[in-house]
Amino acid sequence: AELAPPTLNISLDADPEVRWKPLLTVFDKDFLQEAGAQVIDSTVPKWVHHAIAPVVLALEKYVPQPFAGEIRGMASLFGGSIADVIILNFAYEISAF
Amino acid sequence: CTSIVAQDKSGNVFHGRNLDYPHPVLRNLTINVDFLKNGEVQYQGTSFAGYVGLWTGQSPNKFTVSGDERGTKRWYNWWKNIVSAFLLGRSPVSWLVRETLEGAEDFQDAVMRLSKIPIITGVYYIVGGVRPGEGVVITRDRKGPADIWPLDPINGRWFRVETNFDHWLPPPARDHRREVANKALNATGQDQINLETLYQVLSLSPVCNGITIYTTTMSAAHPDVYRSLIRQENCRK
Repeated sequence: AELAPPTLNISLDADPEVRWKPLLTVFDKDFLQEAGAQVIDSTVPKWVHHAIAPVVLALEKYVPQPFAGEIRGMASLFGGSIADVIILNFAYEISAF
Repeated sequence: CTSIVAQDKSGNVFHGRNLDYPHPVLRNLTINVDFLKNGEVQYQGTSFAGYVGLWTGQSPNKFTVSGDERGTKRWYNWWKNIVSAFLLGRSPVSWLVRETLEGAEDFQDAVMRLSKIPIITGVYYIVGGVRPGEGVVITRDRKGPADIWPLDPINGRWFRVETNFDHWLPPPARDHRREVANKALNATGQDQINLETLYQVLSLSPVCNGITIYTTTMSAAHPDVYRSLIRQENCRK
């Protein structure tokens, strides 16, 4: 059957670093980490992933607000690396390369 | 992806989209998000857990928007994307959707922003409004619009279908989504188009296919009827 996805309330009045916290009421942290890794593996060749991770990390300071804060908050929520969350959020632009 | 914007005989504007992506795990990551300010929904959309941009959304009583991938044959221009992103500080295409949903006053303002604000790489933005004639497909280059393709209901062009190819060019011979959607919309007719019949068009093969993650139907003038459904086996060939 076709299912409606879960609905989350994200408050724009909350700090960007914490506003995506409601994700953890719906998703398991380990599942999010594993799913994120799968998406990266299917989008970015492994050697490219290893090569660009430190570069992406260095470029974090160029990401504008509120997206920078939200990405940092996501990485902290999932326990993943900021570089990987940035890569996930640039998946379309990376695949367009 | 496939996006459709259509207008019925009474002037109601409907907008639907299929989001296609070749990774089934996204079905388990799909979420609807209500973005609140002072406790009220300012805008809403459908996205994936971990992703801060939006490819589908609506600003209630103002406009709806979806984004479809625009491929480029000029792969050797990849370095321009990197310059766009980091040296020129341009936005990813899905961040501009969110910023527009948050800041645009109305359909016209949204179309201006989505047409003109520089982005990292090309894309198709499909926008629906609340008044008759408010529907458009914007073909985007990095710097600005490559083409603006509005509804023209007075001359019988009451719907627009966008998949992943420039509308003025024929799609690849193997891709029949545009043809099937056009045929189905013409068979439905302007007097029968509504969110349910639009959903049926978006459910036809190959418009809906093995990599369709979700289908959204929406109408900015009726924000309560916003609906996204995760597509399952029945959508596969």
